[in-house]
Amino acid sequence: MAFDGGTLYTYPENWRAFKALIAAQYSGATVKVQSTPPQFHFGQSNKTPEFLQKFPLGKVPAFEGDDGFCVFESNAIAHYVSNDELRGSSKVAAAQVIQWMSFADSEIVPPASTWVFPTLGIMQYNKQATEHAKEEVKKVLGVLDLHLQTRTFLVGERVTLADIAVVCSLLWLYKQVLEPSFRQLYVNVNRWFVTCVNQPQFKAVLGEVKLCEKMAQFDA
Amino acid sequence: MAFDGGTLYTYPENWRAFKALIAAQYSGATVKVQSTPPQFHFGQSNKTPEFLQKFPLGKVPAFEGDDGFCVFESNAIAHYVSNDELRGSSKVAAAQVIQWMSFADSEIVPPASTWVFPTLGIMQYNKQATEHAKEEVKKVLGVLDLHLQTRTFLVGERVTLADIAVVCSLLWLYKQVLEPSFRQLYVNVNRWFVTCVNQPQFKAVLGEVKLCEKMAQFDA
Amino acid sequence: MAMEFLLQERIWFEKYRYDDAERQYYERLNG
Repeated sequence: MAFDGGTLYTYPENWRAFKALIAAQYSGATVKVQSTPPQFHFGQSNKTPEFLQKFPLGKVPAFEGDDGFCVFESNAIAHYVSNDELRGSSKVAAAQVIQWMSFADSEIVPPASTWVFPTLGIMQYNKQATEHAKEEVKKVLGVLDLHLQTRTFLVGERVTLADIAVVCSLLWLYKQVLEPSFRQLYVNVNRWFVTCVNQPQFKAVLGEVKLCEKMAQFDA
Repeated sequence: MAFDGGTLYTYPENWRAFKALIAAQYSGATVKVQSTPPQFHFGQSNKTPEFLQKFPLGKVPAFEGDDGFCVFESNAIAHYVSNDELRGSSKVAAAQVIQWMSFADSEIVPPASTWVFPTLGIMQYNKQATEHAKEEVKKVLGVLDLHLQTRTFLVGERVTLADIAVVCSLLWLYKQVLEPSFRQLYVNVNRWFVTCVNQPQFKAVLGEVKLCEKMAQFDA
Repeated sequence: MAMEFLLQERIWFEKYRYDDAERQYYERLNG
């Protein structure tokens, strides 16, 4: 059955949902978003028996195709609404796309959240954890910078799910804490990040991404 | 370039490396393992400039194809050495394979590590964290049990990377702490797990998997 | 508002501690 479209359940401004929405901009898939009441009320709608029957973990983002096919986990949803170009058109490219998607989840998301959440006032600030997270972010940006020294995009010559996933996992960092003096070292990452978010398909979902000017401190 | 084989760098008994090795048993890929001195000495070899040039994070498992193609992140390696059957032969199946691989990393590995590491003497025991992890594991096993009520394998009718990834992420739990009284509730998961580890391709890599008889307590 | 939702995310904040402990364990094991 040819895939035509479906509904993405999420809360507003969910960077994990952005992955699928940007992918759909490239693939042309029709993805309807339900993220605000009355259609979808995060915290209630995802706890109803009907939702849990389709998505047993009750997590968002969650995707339901017009054909009834249900899939959860943001990388799986983004992969499903993509096209072969985004997924990696060769075995090597497909493996590299999965490599960077895993890299984003396992190496970027934990330290990025540890550093950023206290500045949003949603988590207790812990100096030691924040300092450690900063060092991990530097390491991650260093790996990306080296890789992007000779490349425009992470895999091959065009945007793939790798770029989409890593950009989305870096969004909060670039918007909230990577002030110019911190990010100046990573010129290739900055160039790559700005190139991506200025692509019309990214802009259609993210709008204008303003890079952080002053590192946000924790919001006591 | 047709993929013919390569070398997997890891330390012995690394469940993350098992994913690629079991996948290779199904796909027929020739994967040479380097996990012990003198070929590979974990803690030293993965810190050499030569290794870091290929694998900038210095993490294992790491894979280097005979053609020089290098890939890190265990899911990407397993995906690369697989065949289309294992990756999911349709768009729907491919998305479900990625869904369960992500599920293993995000929903199983954290509570499994929290519960098992203190019993191996890897980490300090923390009663509250362990009790919370046990509840998380129960939830995860419940989701899997419901899914496997009407299925032999996680995706489609045959073993895929989804089964391989989730089995490998559950290995320590089943060997170390899921004693009969704890796991008796999850009959479908037990049946599925035993079916998988008794497949010749799993057994070739894992050997005999003895299910835990007595929940290991933390190793003071 | 979206900030509050972020807290519902399952983030393994302690991952680095587990990664470090696991690495040290296997480095010791492999002497």
